[in-house]
Amino acid sequence: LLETAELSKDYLMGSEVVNALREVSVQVKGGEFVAVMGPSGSGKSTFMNLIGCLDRPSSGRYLFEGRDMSQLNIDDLARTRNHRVGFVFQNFSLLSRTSALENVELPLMYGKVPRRDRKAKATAVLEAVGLKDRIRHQSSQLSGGQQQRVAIARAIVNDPALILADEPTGALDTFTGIEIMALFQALNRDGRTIVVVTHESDIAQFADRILRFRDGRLIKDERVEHP
Amino acid sequence: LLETAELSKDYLMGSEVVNALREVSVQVKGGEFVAVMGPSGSGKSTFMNLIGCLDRPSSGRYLFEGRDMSQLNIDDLARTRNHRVGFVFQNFSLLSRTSALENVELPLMYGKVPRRDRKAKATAVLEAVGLKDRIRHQSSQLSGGQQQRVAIARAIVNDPALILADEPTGALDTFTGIEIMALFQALNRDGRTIVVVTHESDIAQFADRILRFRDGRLIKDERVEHP
Ligand SMILES: Nc1ncnc2c1ncn2[C@@H]1O[C@H](COP(=O)(O)OP(=O)(O)OP(=O)(O)O)[C@@H](O)[C@H]1O
Ligand SMILES: Nc1ncnc2c1ncn2[C@@H]1O[C@H](COP(=O)(O)OP(=O)(O)OP(=O)(O)O)[C@@H](O)[C@H]1O
Ligand SMILES: [Mg+2]
Ligand SMILES: [Mg+2]
Repeated sequence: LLETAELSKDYLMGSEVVNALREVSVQVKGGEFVAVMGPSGSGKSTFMNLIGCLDRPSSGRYLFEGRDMSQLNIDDLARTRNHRVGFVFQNFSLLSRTSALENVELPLMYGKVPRRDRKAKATAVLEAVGLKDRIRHQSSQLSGGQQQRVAIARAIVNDPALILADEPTGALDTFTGIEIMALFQALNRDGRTIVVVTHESDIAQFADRILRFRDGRLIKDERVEHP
Repeated sequence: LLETAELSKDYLMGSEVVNALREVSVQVKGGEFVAVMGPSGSGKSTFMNLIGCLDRPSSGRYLFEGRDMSQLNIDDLARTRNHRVGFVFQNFSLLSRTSALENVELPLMYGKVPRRDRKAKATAVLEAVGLKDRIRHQSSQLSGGQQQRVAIARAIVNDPALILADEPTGALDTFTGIEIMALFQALNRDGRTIVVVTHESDIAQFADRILRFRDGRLIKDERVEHP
C-alpha cells in the first residue's frame, strides 16, 4: 500500500538545519496494523505527516498505492488524502466553535455525501467512540479525551483505506484507550491499513508490527508476538 | 494548603445541565504529592481548573492557603494564581508564534523579574526538561512532547507553592515521562505541593496519594504504597 525510499525531512531555522527525518525506507502492505514508537522528538509525527500526504519530503521517494506522491501538486495531494486517508492529529485539530457532529461531518462534505446520510454516518461513528450524548457539544465544551475521540471519529467516517493515528489514546484513560484500539482492530479486520503512533506499550500490543524511531531514523522493525 | 467543601461545577447547554463536578470535598496539605485519576469526562480537568483558581465553582467552598477563593473578584483570583500556582494545561496552551524561551519567561514578566534574571531562569528550567537545544524554536516548530515540556517549564519557572499538572506526560514517551516525574519529585522534596492528573498508573506511582474520580464525583482517596 505504501512504500518509502530514503525519505528525509529537514527544517531550516535561520542558519541551523534540523534533520527531523533521515533516510527512512519502509514498506507497509494493505491490511497491516503497524505501531510507531520512539522518544519525544524522534521524528514520528514528521513520518506520519509525510505518509499521510500532509507534507512534502526534502528528499527520497514516497509511493502510495503505487503512485509517486512526490510528483503530485498540492491539489492532487489533497484530493488523494481526502478520499483515501483518515488522519488523527496529535493535537486533535478540531474546529473549536463547531459541534462534535459538524466536525465529524466535514470529511463527508468533501465527498459530497447527501446531508441526511452525512448526519447518520457521523452520528454512528460518534456512538462507536462513546460520545452518543455529546454530539451537539462544541469542541471547547468537551473534555480532552472527548475531543480526542471526536478527532478519531472524524478520521474514520469516510471509510478511508489508510488510517493514520498520531497518539490516539494520549488523553484517554486506560479503559477508553482499549475501547478505541478494539475499534481500530475491527476496522483493520475489515481490511483497512492502520498506522498508530503511541508511547504506551500496551497500546502497541494491538498492532502486528512495531517501527521504532530514534533521532529521525528507523532503527527497528519488529513483529509483535500475540499470545 | 487547599480544602474544598461540596465543590460543584455545572455547565448550562441550552436546556441541558451538565454536572461536570458534584459535591467534591477534599483536603490537601502543603508538601503533598497527589495523583488524580478517572475515566475520560469524569471531571478531573474541571476539578483542576477550580483548585487552580482558573474558574469559579457553581456551588460549594474552596479555601486556598486559608483564604476563601469564592469570595475573591476576578483580579484578585488572577493575582493569587500568578504568584502561587503553576499550571500545566492538558492542551499545553502555548503562544504559537513565540519561542520556547519567551513562553517560559511569561510568568516572570508578571512578577516584574529583571530581564537578565528572567532569561537565565527560563533557560535553566528548559534545560531541566531536556530542551536545551530547542530554546529558540517557536511552538509550531516543536514536536508534541517538546511543546508539552515547554508548558511544564513555564509552570515551574516562578517557583510556585502549588503545581497543578493536567496529564503532563500524555505526549511523552515512557523514558521522558519518567524524567519529568523525577523532576516533579525533586520539586516536591523542596516543599512544593504537586497535584497531577494522569491516566497512566506507573506515573501515578510517583505520588503519595491517588484521588479517583467518576462521573463528577470523588469516589476514592487512597495512599500509594512505595516499596
Ligand atoms: N464548557 C463546557 N460546557 C459543557 N460541558 C462541559 C464543558 N467543559 C466540560 N464539560 C463536560 O464536563 C465533563 C467533565 O469534563 P472534564 O474536562 O473535567 O473531564 P476530564 O476528567 O478532564 O476528562 P479527560 O480525561 O477526557 O480530559 C465532561 O463530560 C465534559 O463534556
Ligand atoms: N516546523 C519545524 N521546524 C523546525 N523543527 C521542527 C519542526 N517540526 C518539527 N521539528 C523538529 O523535528 C523533530 C521531530 O519532530 P516530530 O514532531 O516528528 O517528533 P515526534 O517523534 O512526533 O515527537 P513527540 O513524541 O514529542 O510528538 C523535533 O526535534 C522537532 O523539534
Ligand atoms: Mg509527535
Ligand atoms: Mg481533562
